[in-house]
Amino acid sequence: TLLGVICTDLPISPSALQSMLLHATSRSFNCISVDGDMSTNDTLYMMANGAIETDIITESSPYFNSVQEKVVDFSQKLAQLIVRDGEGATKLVTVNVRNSLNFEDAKVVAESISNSMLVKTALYGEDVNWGRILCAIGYAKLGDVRSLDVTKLKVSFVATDNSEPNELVLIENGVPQVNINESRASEILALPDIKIVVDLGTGKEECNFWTCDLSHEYVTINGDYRS
Amino acid sequence: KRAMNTVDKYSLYVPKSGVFPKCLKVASIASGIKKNGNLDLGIILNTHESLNGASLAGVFTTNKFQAAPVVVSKNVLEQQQGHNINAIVINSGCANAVTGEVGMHDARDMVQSVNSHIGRANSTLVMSTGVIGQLLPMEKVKNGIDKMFLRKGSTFGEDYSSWLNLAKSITTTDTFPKIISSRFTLPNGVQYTLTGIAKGAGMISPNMA
Repeated sequence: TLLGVICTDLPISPSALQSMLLHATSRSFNCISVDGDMSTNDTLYMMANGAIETDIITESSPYFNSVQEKVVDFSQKLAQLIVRDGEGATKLVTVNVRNSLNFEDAKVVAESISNSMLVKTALYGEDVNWGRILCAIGYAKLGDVRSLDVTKLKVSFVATDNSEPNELVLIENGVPQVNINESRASEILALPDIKIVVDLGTGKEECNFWTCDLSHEYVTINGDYRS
Repeated sequence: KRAMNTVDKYSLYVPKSGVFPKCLKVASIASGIKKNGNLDLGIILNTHESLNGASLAGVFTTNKFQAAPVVVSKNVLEQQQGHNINAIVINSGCANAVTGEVGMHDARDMVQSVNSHIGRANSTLVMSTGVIGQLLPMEKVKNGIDKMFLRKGSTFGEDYSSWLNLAKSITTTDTFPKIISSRFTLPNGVQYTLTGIAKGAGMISPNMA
């Protein structure tokens, strides 16, 4: 279960606060997955008590966007901590789907990869198994079939430690790269933070989704949770 | 073997200090819900005196089986239209989910108990996490709430240690408490603070609305 509370001392009207929280949630807490299971109790609150003396922030306030941006960034950091602590997790994985026809399908593709047990176990095993990623993209339940054009698809691992070459292309224009640099792949996959970039090439929208690897420990923890 | 050789996530991801919003106090206690005696009950309290109290927004699970605290809190938020919510009470160790009318009564009882202590009606929201399908040990929960408010010197604090303990009190299988905070400046030069706590390690794929 996810529970969270974000507090601020700004004065924010309830409707502006609700709008801000929804916007942030759709780009943070609703873009994480540890095991693909949705709880009966997931709840996130945001409280603004107005203890700071300044004009109340409403949707039309000149400061609304600035505060909302901070809340999005803040929510993403908090949400990522949950994924880092995923049961048995050893890696934080960012799935970045870009150049999508629309945001919704970018998220559907990112979520499909993030919830694939075979992708997650491959990441735990540090196995550069692009086939599983491709498979998860292929069965994603897209809202618009035009979002995926297999001849435009590009999939890469991107190093998160600024080492070079930064990008390891696995699939380009829908064609798997047959001569993948396996030693470079091993270096990238050995990092505690992994980034998978999927370029759909069908539009301009982008979604980031955060997941973790799946290890033996997950089973150990959840085999007898009730007791 | 790699997963067993756990990284010390606590030292990596738990900050050693923080900044916290003005006029917010928090408390936590080991009420006995958790069998291991760990912290399991916490309260966030707005102490800023204003006509409308604090504003509050919420997003909730879209699972069709919504736990009692979700249903009760949604009702409070709707009635208050996000105005004048001044406390949040949270327990871990028992989710109070799929517990029927008894669970609904217990969630309302938790809210009412805090409302009574702060002397404001309809001013508290509730969250629960833990095992599904078990009833809350309400005597322990209510005693815990009473102790937090009535203990000599009060257990409510606004310092780092109080917030860290609050973050700990809502954890279940988490290996570290999640707490972050930052101070920002508005274009008019006014400084404000964001502080966040969260919990979660498994059954995580939220779609809240």
